Amino acid sequence: RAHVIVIGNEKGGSGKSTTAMHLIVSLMKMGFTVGSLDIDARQGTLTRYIENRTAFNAKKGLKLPTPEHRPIYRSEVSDGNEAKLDERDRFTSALGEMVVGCNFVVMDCPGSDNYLSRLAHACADTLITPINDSFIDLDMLARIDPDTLDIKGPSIYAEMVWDARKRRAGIDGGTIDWIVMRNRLSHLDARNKRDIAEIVEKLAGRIRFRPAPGFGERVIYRELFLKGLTLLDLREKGVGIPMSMSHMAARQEVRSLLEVIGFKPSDG
Amino acid sequence: RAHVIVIGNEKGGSGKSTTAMHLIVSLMKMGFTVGSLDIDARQGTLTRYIENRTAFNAKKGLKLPTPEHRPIYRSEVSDGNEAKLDERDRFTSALGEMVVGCNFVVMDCPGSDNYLSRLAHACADTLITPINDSFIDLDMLARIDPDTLDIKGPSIYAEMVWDARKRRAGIDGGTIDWIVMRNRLSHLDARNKRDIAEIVEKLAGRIRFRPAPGFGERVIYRELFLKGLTLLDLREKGVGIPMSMSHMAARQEVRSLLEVIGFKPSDG
Ligand SMILES: Nc1ncnc2c1ncn2[C@@H]1O[C@H](COP(=O)(O)OP(=O)(O)OP(=O)(O)O)[C@@H](O)[C@H]1O
Ligand SMILES: Nc1ncnc2c1ncn2[C@@H]1O[C@H](COP(=O)(O)OP(=O)(O)OP(=O)(O)O)[C@@H](O)[C@H]1O
Ligand SMILES: [Mg+2]
Ligand SMILES: [Mg+2]
Repeated sequence: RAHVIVIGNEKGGSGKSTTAMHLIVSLMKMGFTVGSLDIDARQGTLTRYIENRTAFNAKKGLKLPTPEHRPIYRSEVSDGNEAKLDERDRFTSALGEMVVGCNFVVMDCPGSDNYLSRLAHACADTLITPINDSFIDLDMLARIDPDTLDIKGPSIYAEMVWDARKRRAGIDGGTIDWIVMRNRLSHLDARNKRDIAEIVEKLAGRIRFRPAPGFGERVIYRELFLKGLTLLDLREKGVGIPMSMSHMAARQEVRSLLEVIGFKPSDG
Repeated sequence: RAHVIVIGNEKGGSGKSTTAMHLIVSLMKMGFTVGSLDIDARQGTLTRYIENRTAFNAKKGLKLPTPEHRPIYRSEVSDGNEAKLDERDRFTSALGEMVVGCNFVVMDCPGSDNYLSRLAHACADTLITPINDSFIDLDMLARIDPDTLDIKGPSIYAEMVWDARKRRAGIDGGTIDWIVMRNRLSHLDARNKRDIAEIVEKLAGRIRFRPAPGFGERVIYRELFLKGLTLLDLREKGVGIPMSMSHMAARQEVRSLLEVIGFKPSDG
């Protein structure tokens, strides 16, 4: 059955949808069949990204690969328990179809806590959590001492992942491989960067995740959204956008993430 | 009664909590009494920022001004309609106390759509929406043509603000002054920056907001969170953090935002 990769972080704007799209395109380029679920369907970033890609293919007569994609909307039912049953049915049936037909299923979660997001987390084989290089983003993972930078205790998203791991173990005895990657890294700010790196390293042992090197702040990660493209598509004929030094560096960042997930360098 | 400033954007991580804190501290430095409501209480960034400030004051024996602050949690009631009544009661009573005692009330909203956030938006005199310099963030305001960069139509957050304006007019005939500010602006990426600026300018006329110059990507906006400080506190004795060129530039960015909101340069 398909390997499920969930992109999650209750903190907003940490790069979940961006990471999800780049991962999806990478997997397809490696020759895998990929299914994707947009768990943040109202905002719909991933759904729009893929619609834009389909439109680009049509306009240019291209065949850039696209995943089998389904948005999962929140229920509009007013009774809280009925709403959860409705959401669980639609989620389970969409996922059920994909796990048989695809090698990988990638799920993009919202930057907020809700029942659908918790369902998705409890199904993860791999959970990837991008974070901004910031004490504000770290505040969702742990409370930090302002003077020593010591970890004072886990915070709400770390607790949510803890719950998801218990539920996953309860479902089928499975475990969640949790990877935390720093995103939008600046080339400057040496001291803040060192502080964050130090905290992430301590935290990795405490709340059990593996840190990944992460992505730099690069306009190439966001300027191609309207065309549904990623930097990984730039070598395809017909795409018509030139490569640059920043593109090469970004390509290597994506490869490094794939290696941390478990792919061999030759795959990427 | 107090002037209500709501910081809102359904898109995550656009800088709402960061902007809210810097605005609150600026207003207090101008001598105004400020109340603040954390409408994103589970995530609690603003609430934690203020708790960190109170702890810093206690530890250093300082008296840096703090707002009268209340987090407003989402209801845990399972019936959807009962939950809304519960949220509305708590929100209205917290706001009611603040509007009489304070000159300004600042509300920090979540990066997702919910009933409390919509209530807050419908009470705004001024609505400030920070956005990342990105087509992904713009996608929440409008659908954009990938080739011409023309506005094809409003998107979900613009529609949410439209609703809030109708509700506000219905409540007391009031209007919402909507300001959109670009955040985390890079010094590079000239073409993407120009494209975004061009779209924002067109959009301002279409969905009726005033663009503000916005904040650059600067570590000073985020490195002081654990101490509850902002760059505006750095000149206070006892704070012990030196000023720099980036700090001076950031101070000017905050002043420019205040001017767009309606304060005279001499106030800031
Ligand atoms: N490495 C990067 N370099 C440059 N820009 C980036 C990078 N990663 C993300 N961005 C930009 O940062 C913003 C937030 O990214 P994204 O929308 O992927 O985050 P998210 O976690 O999915 O947000 P939400 O919580 O709202 O779902 C977007 O404007 C995106 O284009
Ligand atoms: N101008 C800036 N310069 C540098 N970092 C910034 C700036 N503005 C925001 N940040 C950082 O970007 C991230 C998102 O900012 P913030 O938490 O204020 O956004 P938000 O809109 O409140 O997010 P959410 O939707 O999760 O509530 C944080 O890590 C913050 O420290
Ligand atoms: Mg997203
Ligand atoms: Mg916030």
